[in-house]
Amino acid sequence: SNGEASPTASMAELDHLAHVVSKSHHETCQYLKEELQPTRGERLPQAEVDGYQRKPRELMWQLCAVKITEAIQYVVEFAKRIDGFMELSQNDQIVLLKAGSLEVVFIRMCRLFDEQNNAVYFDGKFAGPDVFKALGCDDLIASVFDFAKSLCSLQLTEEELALFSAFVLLSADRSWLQDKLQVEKLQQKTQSALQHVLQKNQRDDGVLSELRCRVSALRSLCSRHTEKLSAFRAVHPDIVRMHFPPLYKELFGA
Amino acid sequence: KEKHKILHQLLQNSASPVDL
Repeated sequence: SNGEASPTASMAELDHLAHVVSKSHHETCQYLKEELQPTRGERLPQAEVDGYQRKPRELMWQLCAVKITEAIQYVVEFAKRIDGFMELSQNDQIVLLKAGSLEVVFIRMCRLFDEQNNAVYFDGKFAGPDVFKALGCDDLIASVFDFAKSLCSLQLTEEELALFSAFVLLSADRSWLQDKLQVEKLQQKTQSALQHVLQKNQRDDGVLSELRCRVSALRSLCSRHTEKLSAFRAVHPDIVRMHFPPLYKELFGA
Repeated sequence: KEKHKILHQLLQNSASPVDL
């Protein structure tokens, strides 16, 4: 009643929260798993892999910036539909999205990941890490693929993924938040709902702590993405200024 | 707000440019 999270939140409240977050995730997930099912398992022909590898670095960066930006727009819509998010100040909404939207894109990537072929759905087909060679960030790409693989291995349901995404987005320890306490309450409630759903699904007790460990991996991926972007921008400032999506620059440009 | 113009707009719009 006073907005406090668990233990006061009842099972019915947690079920309701899980339902709402799950529905928001479903409505904003960009691709339904079923849509991709027919192409899953298909390997990209070598000629197409070569085509990506031969692209000039600037063009490949631009393509990836566009794809990331598209995915982030869906994450913004997801955030808007999370209970309580739009009641936060606009400053805090922006702080949470700036820090967390790419993290959610990385989480969502595991839905579009083909574990057998180590490939992710990109530009209309399943692509392995070699497709991204022209970016000149092999280490970061390898880490992103490793992250997707490790998250896939937990075999989370869509509802669990939705709640984990909301939990990450509502991180109360982001710098520059005005109302940390309110974000903390929302995050705590989301964590309780996630815990509740994991229990309901008879998941191992360790899954929640596994997921908490993944949070630091996500942060590391995002800060490495920012470093790579800075390095790229230092060499190609005009490409970024003129050809990168404005939203991408707003989020990562500084 | 000026610095985050697009994000601001996306948050304000009830329907965003994304075709959901």
